[in-house]
Order: sequence, then structure tokens, then C-alpha cells
Amino acid sequence: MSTIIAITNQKGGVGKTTTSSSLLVSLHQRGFRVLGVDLDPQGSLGFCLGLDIENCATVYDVMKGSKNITEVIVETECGDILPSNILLSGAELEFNRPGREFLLKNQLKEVQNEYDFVIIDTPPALNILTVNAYVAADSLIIPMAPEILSLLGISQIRETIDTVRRCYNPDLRVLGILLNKFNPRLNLNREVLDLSEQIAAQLDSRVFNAKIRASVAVAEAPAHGESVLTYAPTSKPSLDFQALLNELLQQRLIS
Amino acid sequence: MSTIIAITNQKGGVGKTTTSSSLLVSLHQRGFRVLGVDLDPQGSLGFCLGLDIENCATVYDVMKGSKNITEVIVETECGDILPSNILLSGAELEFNRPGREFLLKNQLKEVQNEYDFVIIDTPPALNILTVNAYVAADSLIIPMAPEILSLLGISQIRETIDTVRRCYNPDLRVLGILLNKFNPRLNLNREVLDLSEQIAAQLDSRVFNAKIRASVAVAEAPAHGESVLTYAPTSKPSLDFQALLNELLQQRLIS
Ligand SMILES: Nc1ncnc2c1ncn2[C@@H]1O[C@H](COP(=O)(O)OP(=O)(O)OP(=O)(O)O)[C@@H](O)[C@H]1O
Ligand SMILES: Nc1ncnc2c1ncn2[C@@H]1O[C@H](COP(=O)(O)OP(=O)(O)OP(=O)(O)O)[C@@H](O)[C@H]1O
Ligand SMILES: [Mg+2]
Ligand SMILES: [Mg+2]
Repeated sequence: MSTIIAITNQKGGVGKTTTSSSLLVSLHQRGFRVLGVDLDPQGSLGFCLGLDIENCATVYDVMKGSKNITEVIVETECGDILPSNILLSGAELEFNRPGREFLLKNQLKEVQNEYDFVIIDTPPALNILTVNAYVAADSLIIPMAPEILSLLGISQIRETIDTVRRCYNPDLRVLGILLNKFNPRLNLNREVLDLSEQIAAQLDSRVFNAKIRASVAVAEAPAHGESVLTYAPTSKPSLDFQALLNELLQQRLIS
Repeated sequence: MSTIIAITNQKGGVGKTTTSSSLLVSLHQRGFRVLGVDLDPQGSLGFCLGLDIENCATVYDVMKGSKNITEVIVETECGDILPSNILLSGAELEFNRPGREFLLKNQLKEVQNEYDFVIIDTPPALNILTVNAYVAADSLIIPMAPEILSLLGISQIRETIDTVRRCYNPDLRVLGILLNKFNPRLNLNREVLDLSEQIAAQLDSRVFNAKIRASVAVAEAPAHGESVLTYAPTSKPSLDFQALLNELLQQRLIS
């Protein structure tokens, strides 16, 4: 019985893909069986883990029903990946029949017992792809940059969570808000941390104790087709992601 | 006869809104009449310039045809704004009839002669909203973070530009790629600069000489409802944006 976690924030560039790949790799390192699902038409999760996303079958084919999920999942050194590419940007228009919110959930049923964890990376939008992730997931992690514009988006996320809970997935919960590119010495960062804690309370959740600091290693890693955890294992973000996983496991936030 | 420029990159968080608000404010400071159009359902452009975006009529009402553009445009101290809010995220589904790509262009015709410049801020997506911006615009500016994932998105943008030129707007051109959060001392940044110059050539364009350096002032400014140019006029990004405008005007890239 796998735990399915969606990594979400419609604000761009806050670290959803970085968090998704780091969780996949760190869980895999500790012996868990993991599947990463990329729901962003930009395909960055697959790219960041070394896949050639231009020419492969993707989650678009699976959700459309033209390919079986088992044919499309790719095995990598850091776990299995269900990649995406730009064709998925047609989803909003093409997936328009009743039940369109359940396409991913239904397809995942076929394989989810083979994994301990499924991590879903989502696009910077509150659209049918994000809704599919929320409907399929047990829980959400919300990465955030410690900046004002990042806070702005969280109330919109809350409405989407409420709608999904009311209509499709009453058990969906928020594991926590993860501050990324965090610099504890900056006033703005500390102020946004305070406001995030208030917002987390409104979501019945928390801000994780682990905060991911900034390092150019995160930006360099994709060029090598690697997660920062294998590219620069002793860098601050790598240590912080390992601390996040400790927190998730020890507090039984995930099991 | 106004010059209409769309600020675009489907990668999240690269600085589209920061660039849009900085161009609006710097043009306004120099006496030009400016209109900012926010096409991102997150409404950050309006928010960053001090508007209350929750309770106002927006570009969604205008594109839907239920309000006239002149009723919705808001005058501010830094020029006029046509704001957006979360209702615009329904656009992909709701704007589905023939001519859906021309909704913004047609509405702008009514007011564009009152402005020297119209700056359109776009969402992190290649969807009907971005296509509306490309169809309405004379030219594009592409902000980019000096990171690998930023480069990945540019080839997808190129395909959208080609499609729009072929089908709807043959005169659309790319003014240039703008590197944001640029640190000339980092190897990665210099490597990405080289690659960006190659990509710019493929777009028949250039990387701007002006590069926007990073400063926490940019992240602080929205909390005060101001652009960084008025919040911190001597900060590095403010000086860099003024240099960008000099470059655009002196090289007659815009007039
Ligand atoms: N802790 C960090 N330190 C330094 N750079 C970071 C860090 N986290 C993310 N980045 C960089 O910021 C950029 C955005 O990160 P990422 O792609 O993970 O965000 P995202 O939320 O998935 O973006 P999108 O909304 O476009 O999907 C990337 O280029 C990444 O390399
Ligand atoms: N030069 C800079 N220095 C420091 N911070 C910056 C700089 N440019 C942008 N930022 C910060 O990065 C974040 C993203 O910037 P911005 O919102 O302008 O990007 P965007 O491309 O419009 O994002 P989205 O894709 O979500 O619309 C903001 O919180 C902003 O404050
Ligand atoms: Mg991403
Ligand atoms: Mg923006």
C-alpha cells in the first residue's frame, strides 16, 4: 500500500521539482521503492533525473488511455519515473469528459502496490493536472520561497484543497510547508517564516523544521542529469533534504 | 500608435512579473503613457503595484466580453493597470470558440492609441492566455534565470512563437533574452550566458547587454505594494532595469 504525496504550489520556481527529485532520491537511498510522476508539461522532473523526455511515451499517453502505465514507466538509478513532456499541455482542453479528475488516480491503481512511495510533481498552475494530483494523493507538501509573492499563492491553493476534499478526496491532508532558498540571516525570510506558520495553521498543518538553504549546486545538478543529492551530497540543500526526510519519517508524517 | 510588448517564459519564477512592473515604472518615470496588462491568474502584477485584486473587475471580464476595457483599467501612480485574478484560470476551458486567440488583441484596440507602451505579463504556461499575449503583441522579452532548467523551456517557447507567426501574427519578433538574478562571478551563470546567446541567435534575437543582478530588495518590494524601482531606486536590480530601458530606447528596439 503506497503513500502518495503531491508536491504543489502554483507559484513558479519555488522548488517543486527540486523537492520532488530530492525526496525520490533520498527515499531510494534508504531502500524504499519509489515512483516519481511528472505532471508538469515542462517535463523538468524527468530531465533533472537524466531522462530524454522529447522522444518517449509519457504520462499524457497514460492519462489519455493510449498506453498502459507499465509500458511508460522508466527505471532509473534513483527509482522509477513516469515522465511528461509538452504534449501534456493539451490536457486542459483534451481531458474534458466527466471523471477527468480521476484519470491519474485510476491509472496509478495498477502499479501503486509495487511502490512504498509515489511522489507527484505538479505544474505552476491550479488546473486539471494539479487537480488530478490532489485527487490521487494522500497528502501534499507545499514548497515555498521565503518571499511575499509566495505567500500570495497559498490562499488560492487552500480553495483548491477545500474543493477537492468536498468533491473527490475527503482524506487529502497537508503534510507541511517547506521553505526553500531559505536564508535565516535575512529579515524578509524571518518575517515570511512567521506568516507561513500562520498560514500553515489555517491548513491544519505546519512549517517543517527542516528548511532548504540556497546553493548553486541545486542549479548546477540538472546539467549533469542528477539530483543535487548525488551531485553534491554534502552541500547545504542536500543536508537539509536529508533532514526533511528524517523529520517526515520520525514524526510518522509518512510511513 | 502604441508598442505592445509581452513578457514571457513558461518556466516559473524567472522574473516575468518583476520585469513587467520594472519596465512599466521606468517608462512612466520617463514620461511615457503606459498600460500594464496582467494575464496571469495569480494576479501578481496588480498586487506588486499595490492593487487589491480580490474584489475588482479584471481582464477576465474584459476578455469574456462582460465588461468594457475602459471600465476595468485602473489608474495608479505608475501608469494604468488592467489587473487579473484567479477567475482567469477558467480561461482555458471557457474561451473555447473560434477566435479565442484574438480576445485580448481585439479588446486592446479600443484603448491602445491612448498609450505609448502596453506591457503584458504572462503566466508560467504555454496556454490560451500566453497565445493571446503573443497574438496581441508586437514583440516579446524573455526573462531567464541563468540556470539549466531555464534554457530547457526556451525551445518550447520557440515552437509557440513559430505557430503564432504562421497562423495569427506574422510580425511577432523577439526583442531579446533578459538574464535575471545574474551573478557574473558564478561559473554556471557564465556558462548559461553562452548557451543563451546561441539560443537567442536561433530566435533571430540577442541576449540584452543589461543583466539584472539579484537583490533581496526585489523580494521585499511587493510587501510595500511597490516596484523595486521606487522601493529601492539605487539597488543593483533597479540600476540594471534602468540600463535595460536605456538599451531598448537607444538601440531603437522600442520607440
Ligand atoms: N535551494 C535552492 N538553492 C539554489 N537554487 C535553487 C534551490 N531550489 C531551487 N533552485 C533553483 O530554482 C529554480 C526553480 O526550482 P524548481 O524548478 O525546483 O522550481 P519549481 O517550483 O519546480 O518551478 P516550476 O514552477 O517552473 O515548475 C531551478 O533552476 C533550481 O535550480
Ligand atoms: N533580480 C532579482 N533579485 C532577487 N529576487 C528576485 C529577482 N527577480 C525576481 N526575484 C524574486 O523571485 C520571485 C519570482 O519573480 P517573479 O514573480 O517576477 O517571476 P515570474 O516569472 O513572474 O514568476 P511566475 O512564473 O510565478 O509568474 C519573486 O518573489 C521575486 O521577488
Ligand atoms: Mg517544476
Ligand atoms: Mg509572474
